[in-house]
Parts: sequence; structure tokens; C-alpha cells
Amino acid sequence: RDLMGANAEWAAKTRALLAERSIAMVNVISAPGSGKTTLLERMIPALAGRLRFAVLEGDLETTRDAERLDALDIPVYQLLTGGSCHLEAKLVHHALLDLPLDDLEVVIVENVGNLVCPAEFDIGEAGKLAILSVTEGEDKPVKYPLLFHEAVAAVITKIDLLPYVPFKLEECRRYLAQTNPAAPVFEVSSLTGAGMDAWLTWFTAFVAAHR
Amino acid sequence: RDLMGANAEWAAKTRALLAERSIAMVNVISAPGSGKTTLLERMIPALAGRLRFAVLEGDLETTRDAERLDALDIPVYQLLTGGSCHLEAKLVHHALLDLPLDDLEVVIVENVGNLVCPAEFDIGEAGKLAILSVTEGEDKPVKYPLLFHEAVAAVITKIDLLPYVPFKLEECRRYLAQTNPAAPVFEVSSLTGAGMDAWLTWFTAFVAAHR
Ligand SMILES: Nc1nc2c(ncn2[C@@H]2O[C@H](COP(=O)(O)OP(=O)(O)OP(=O)(O)O)[C@@H](O)[C@H]2O)c(=O)[nH]1
Ligand SMILES: Nc1nc2c(ncn2[C@@H]2O[C@H](COP(=O)(O)OP(=O)(O)OP(=O)(O)O)[C@@H](O)[C@H]2O)c(=O)[nH]1
Ligand SMILES: [Mg+2]
Ligand SMILES: [Mg+2]
Ligand SMILES: [Zn+2]
Ligand SMILES: [Zn+2]
Repeated sequence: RDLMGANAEWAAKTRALLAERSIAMVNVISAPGSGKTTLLERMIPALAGRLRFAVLEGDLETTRDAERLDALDIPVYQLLTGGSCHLEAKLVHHALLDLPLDDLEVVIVENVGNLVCPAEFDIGEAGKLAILSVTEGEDKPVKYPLLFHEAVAAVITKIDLLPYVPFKLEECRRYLAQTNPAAPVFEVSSLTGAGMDAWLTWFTAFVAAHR
Repeated sequence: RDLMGANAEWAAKTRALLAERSIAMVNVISAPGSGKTTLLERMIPALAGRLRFAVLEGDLETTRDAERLDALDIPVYQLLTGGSCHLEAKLVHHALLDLPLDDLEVVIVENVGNLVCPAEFDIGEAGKLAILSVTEGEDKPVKYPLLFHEAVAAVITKIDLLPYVPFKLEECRRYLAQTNPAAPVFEVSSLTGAGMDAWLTWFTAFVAAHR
């Protein structure tokens, strides 16, 4: 039985559902602890006046991330895999059906913290966002290429730590460019707010173009 | 066909092989960029006078980590999975057969950077070492519990960054203790050398007890 084929069918159903409702969905993927949830905690309040958001929060265990985002006064749905290392299209599709789709413009999916498997499973998104923190090392785009190759944009996070870590920013940008010449690269700090405006401007334009 | 059963058989073969040669093998597991390779770059020169090491280096792509460890003048074998998110016992067993086993006392396996899947696959190790950096957040032991539950010890890395990150050390230690009361927890910095002596003392004792 073709498991990847079955996944692709559910992803297609999801694309049809979102197109029908003019909703843009993004699939946020990174290693554990790169700062996905914290980035959403900054992005959503900054944009909530302009765009109606919901979040599908994927984790193995606990509802901690969903609880953090729930505090932002938007619909949040926690998907618990119990051990599976990535979200699949069928699970995401059914979760979407439980959201107030008539009142939404953007759905953000925070995938399970994992630089490997999530990139292999299309969940019907308009685009994947690759998140990489300066603490992880500049070589991640070449050591875990699929995600960075497929992403529509890359966000380098925690740039407030640059003075204290050996991270080679230019080398990282070079690896990102070689893996994916088309994807823009943003540098942000969720702590200080540095780089946030440029990132929010691009994100808003991407959403508008994909609804 | 029972894939997990087949894996268990190869793990058993590996345990027999290592027991026969009085070799202790440890399986180092963590998220991408937690500092596994850098920790080995500090540990191995510090102990190479006392113990004969080899490393099996697991990655999806590139030989970067193997090249870094090769510079330490020990046998290093790079395992490339090409996309698979964890090392399996059969692959590790065949790699071991290519090492100079008669001249070794310790084999360190650096698993694929992934907090989820590697912990599910016994590769015949004497114990798993869970690595977690202060930049990833204190909640990782409860959000990705299997690894921390099964580890014989946990090493909290990059403690030189503590002044600059929101990491709650005591909360992290509490989660580690609740997930695994028996496993000792070490705090180290590969950059400054802080905590390294205590960690090396424990590691040396663990190896001696499992050869
Ligand atoms: N210094 C600094 N730390 C940050 C920044 N953003 C997030 N962090 C910290 O990084 C750690 C992990 O942040 P999270 O947002 O929970 O990371 P995550 O990617 O959602 O983690 P998972 O969902 O478990 O994969 C926390 O301790 C955050 O406070 C930043 O811009 N600068
Ligand atoms: N500040 C600080 N940075 C560190 C420390 N140890 C490692 N790093 C940095 O963390 C980044 C990742 O280190 P690696 O040792 O390559 O991490 P890894 O876990 O082997 O990564 P993968 O094999 O790709 O999963 C690099 O930029 C290192 O220089 C430390 O103790 N302190
Ligand atoms: Mg999160
Ligand atoms: Mg490494
Ligand atoms: Zn997986
Ligand atoms: Zn896996």
C-alpha cells in the first residue's frame, strides 16, 4: 500500500479545502528548540490586527506549546502524535475541519521539532518555513538539506546571541543560497525584536499571495 | 514482517560482538546542533591517553562531522543514511566489523541529530547519552520523553550561554529527574571547559563498568 500516495491524497484534499475558503497555510519546521513557538508568540500579536490567525500545534507529548499560543486569543488546536516524528496530511486535514474556517485567513502549523521527517510529508501547505537558530551551527542547511531545499523562506533566529556563539552567518547564508537560491533569508531575534519588521512584511505579502 | 524484531536481533548480535572484545559502546543522541560533535572533540583528546576510542558518526548527508573527529587521530567511520532519520542496528553492526576491534576499548556512536526516532532503535549500546543544550529550552525532557527516560545520563551543554538565554536550569533538572530519577545530570561547556572534569570522571567509570 502506497503510504506516501495516501498522504498526497489528503494533502490535495486540504489544498482544495483551503482554496475554497481563501486561507493560506504555512508549515513551520525546525529542530527542537530553534524558537518556533517564541517566534509565533511575537508574530501573531504583531499581525493579529490585520490578519485572522489559527495555529495547529504538533508535538509528541504535552500541550505546553498550544497553551502558550492559546494565551494570544486565537484558535489553537494541539495535535499530539504520541511518538510519531512528523505530522501527516490526514491528521492535519481533520484538525482543520475543527477550526472556525469561515473566520480565518491564515493557518500556521507548528510541526513536530525535527529537521528530518516533517519535510518529507506534504500536509497541503502553501509553503514550508525553515527555522534555524544561530546556536545550532552554520552547517545545518547542508547536513539536513531537504527542508531547506523545499522551504519558501528561511528564518535564522536568536540573533541576539551572535556575540556569544561561534556561528558563521555568512557561511550559513552561502549554504542556504546553494541549497535554495530562490528562498529569501531573514535574521530575527524574538527576544529583542531585531529583524522582525522585514520578516513580518514578507510574511504578510506571502499570505496575501496565497489566499 | 516485524521490523523492530529484526532490529532487536542485530542489536543482540552487536552486544555479543562487543562483549567478546570487552568494548563499551555508547549511543549519543540529541537534537541537531546541541553540541554532540563539539563535546566529542573535547572528550576524546582529554581521555585518549587512558582509553582507546573509535567513533561511528551517523548523518543524513556530508562527512563534516567525521572529518572533524578524524582530526583527533582515532578510527572514525561515517554512516550516511541519505534521508533516514535514525541509525539502525544492522547498519551499526556492519560498521563495527570494519573497525580495528582488537585495539579498541570504547566505541562512541554519534547518532543522527534527532530527539525523536533514534531513541526508538536499540543499536546494541551499553547505554544512551542524552544531550540537551541550554539554548533549546528547559521543557525538552517532557516534550520528547523517550530519550531522556532511557538514557543512562544526561549532559546539559553550552552552559557558557546561561547569562544570555531564558533557560530555567532548575526546572530542567526537575523534568529530568521526574522522567528518569536514576540518571545523573551533568552541566558542561565545550567552549570554556566548565563541568568537563566531573563529566569525564563519570564517563570513564561507566566505560570501565561496561567493558
Ligand atoms: N536568546 C534567545 N532565545 C530564544 C529566542 N527565541 C526563543 N528562545 C529560547 O529558545 C528556547 C526554545 O524556544 P521555543 O520557542 O520553545 O522553541 P521551539 O522551536 O518551539 O521548540 P519545540 O516546539 O520543542 O521544537 C526557549 O528557551 C526560548 O526562550 C531568541 O530570539 N533569543
Ligand atoms: N556557546 C557554545 N557553543 C557551542 C558549545 N558546544 C558546541 N557549540 C556550538 O554549537 C554548534 C553545533 O555544534 P555541533 O557540535 O556541531 O552540534 P551537533 O550536535 O554535533 O550537531 P549535529 O551533528 O548536526 O546534530 C556549533 O556552532 C558549535 O560551535 C558550547 O559549549 N558553547
Ligand atoms: Mg514549540
Ligand atoms: Mg554532530
Ligand atoms: Zn520520522
Ligand atoms: Zn524516524
